[in-house]
Amino acid sequence: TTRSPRFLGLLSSPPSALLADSDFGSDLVIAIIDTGISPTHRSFHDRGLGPVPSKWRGVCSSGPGFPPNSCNRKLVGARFFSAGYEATSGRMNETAEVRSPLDTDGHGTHTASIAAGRYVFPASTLGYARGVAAGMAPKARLAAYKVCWVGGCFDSDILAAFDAAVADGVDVVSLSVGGVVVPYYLDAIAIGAFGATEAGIVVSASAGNGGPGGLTVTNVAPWMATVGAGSMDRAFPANVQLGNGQVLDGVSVYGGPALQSGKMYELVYAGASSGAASSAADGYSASMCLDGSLDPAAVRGKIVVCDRGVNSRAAKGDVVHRAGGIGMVLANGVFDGEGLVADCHVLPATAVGAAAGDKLRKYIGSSTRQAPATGTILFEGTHLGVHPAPVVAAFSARGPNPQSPEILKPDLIAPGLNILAAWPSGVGPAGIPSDGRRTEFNILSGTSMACPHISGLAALLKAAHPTWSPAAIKSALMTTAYIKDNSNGTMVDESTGVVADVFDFGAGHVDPMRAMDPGLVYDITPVDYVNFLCNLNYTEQNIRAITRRPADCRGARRAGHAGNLNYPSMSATFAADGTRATMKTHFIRTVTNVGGGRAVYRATVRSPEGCAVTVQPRQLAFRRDGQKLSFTVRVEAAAPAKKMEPGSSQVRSGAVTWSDGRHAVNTPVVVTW
Amino acid sequence: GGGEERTFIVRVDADAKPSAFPTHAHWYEAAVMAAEGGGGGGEWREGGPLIHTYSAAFHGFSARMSPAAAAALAEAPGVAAVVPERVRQLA
Repeated sequence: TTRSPRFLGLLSSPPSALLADSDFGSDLVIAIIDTGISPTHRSFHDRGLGPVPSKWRGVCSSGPGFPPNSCNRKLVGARFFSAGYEATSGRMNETAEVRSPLDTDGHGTHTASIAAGRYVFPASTLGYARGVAAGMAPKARLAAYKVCWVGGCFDSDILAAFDAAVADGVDVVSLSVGGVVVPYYLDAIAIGAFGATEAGIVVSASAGNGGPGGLTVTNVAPWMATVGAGSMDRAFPANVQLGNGQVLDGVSVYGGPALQSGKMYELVYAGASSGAASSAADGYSASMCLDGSLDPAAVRGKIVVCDRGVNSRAAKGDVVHRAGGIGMVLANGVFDGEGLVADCHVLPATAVGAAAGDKLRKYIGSSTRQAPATGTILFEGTHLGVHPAPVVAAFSARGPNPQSPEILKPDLIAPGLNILAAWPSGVGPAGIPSDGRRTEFNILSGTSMACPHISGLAALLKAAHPTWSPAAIKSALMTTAYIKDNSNGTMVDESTGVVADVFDFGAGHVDPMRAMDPGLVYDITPVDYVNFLCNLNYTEQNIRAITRRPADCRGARRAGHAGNLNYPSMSATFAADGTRATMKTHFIRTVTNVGGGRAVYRATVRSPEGCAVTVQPRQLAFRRDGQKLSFTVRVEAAAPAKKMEPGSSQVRSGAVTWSDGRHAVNTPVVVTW
Repeated sequence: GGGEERTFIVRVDADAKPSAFPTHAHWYEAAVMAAEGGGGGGEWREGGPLIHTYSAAFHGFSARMSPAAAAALAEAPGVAAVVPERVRQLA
């Protein structure tokens, strides 16, 4: 957040229209359902804020480390919900966690300040990412709902938080947790989110960190905004220089004493490497640098190469440190690809991609006692203006939507890689118990960090456009998103370095300034969602489990298919069984004019490869603001030349864009065979 | 079968509360106890069987019960859904 407001175009002098028109979100309350909050952090001061919005009905629960006066005009409410956790896991260990809204983990403080942290200067993490830290909606109010504990985040507590948030009068719910994907009527988060949406609350949720594999996206209900993660134009290079002259790209935010300048250290691979001189120990555990797996005699004074996986990245550094290693290189495996995350390691350490990891292991494997492998780590600090950016983070969960492929997920991406944000004073930046360092800000990565960016931006939009529904706000964010990076190419996938697609970035990367004035929006009512669920062939009972509405599906099913939900993207799925030469479908959409008055929009179509996409009518003439007009999109797809193998798929994407010369309303069209 | 107790989230039609119960919580408690074994078979817990009650995002409650009791509860009048709890992780 020392970079993301600028990267998103929010910073300007005078303040951007979005911030000015929304008064920085000052009348809005954002609920952060997470690990609680550190109320005394500078990011949550209330200087210069007006009175708490009169609609606010919440409370400030107190408890250990969280006195009754912890709330203020910024942090307007705080609650904690542990009954579900304790019903399953037994009474909590109150020496390890506290029965209050206080954040003893750090995650909730971090996400809260991304959404709505105040301007704080100077801000940095161990000297990295120095600047002014600011949340997306710096004057929006925060309400913390602590539901995540050492044992996880339990549905019954999450629902209690949703219930309280709706009753308290929040405007946006930010939920950076996820899990398995199940049918919507069995998904407590989807059920809670539906109730919140029905109450006019925007629900923004993390897509999950299960990428880069397909079908990994979570929190996929269409009434939620599902947010993936991208990079910014900022990097923290920490390259590995090898004794053979090679330099391998790495990243790190290690901030302690550096390695000796100009000195080359012996390199050792922690895993088994039979025949090589430099193997620290044998076995899988050692390769991962799991606790207790390293032989101190083999690693003392050396830079240890650890494979990524199983334990946390920072914990590996701690294991190496305790075994006497002087540094660490964390190497991706083939399944990790080239995705890198900068961590606050407890010793000089860096992370390298899979290709560099292979080179490193080969180099070490070819060494001898007489000619050992050597290297060092060159920490370069903070680089700005990096190209290309944004890049889709390797870990960001990917579509298609496992529950309803008719709805493209994730919806969009936002900054989620190497994000500096507030951090509690009682927790070390590496997030491991042995880390005694203290930092006011920490740099973390995850769709957890992307989600509150959208939550804060949604608050700004809602403040500027109070009559817009949650679906309209989501539509504005999606139809104005971009897919080109700062090198003017289509965004690339960090894990492979090749061009990313709609299952990676959804509608694209958020562009808040354009979202402020989208021209047209796709609006959705609760009844539309009922029809959508009917078209998923849910039973009436299943639909009532989500919507508390009696569902008469006869009309809905006559009206078409699940893809006819008035969603800001269109996804067609065809079974390529070899029996038909072409396949057809159509989508009906209705757009609402929010551009201010008379306008004529014309459609341009970029058809997915191998498909013919037509729009009817090709022109929409609006006479007034708020007017709704409908159009039909027909998709005709040639069957793949060869019959496809069972279980395989082919994806092509295009877009329908409506433009009046001032606005461009982009709607992705995805075809999957 | 009976199986080990776990947490279930129960969604109800709020309007279906029998007038004999002064509050929704009374209704929920009685429904869980009845499902557990005829009004007294469930394990007694301090504070009753309910973990949370919900009334704003939706109407219902969460409670620990056996899968058999949950199945019985799903058939009870006014109950719209019984959903097994899942544990989520930070992203």
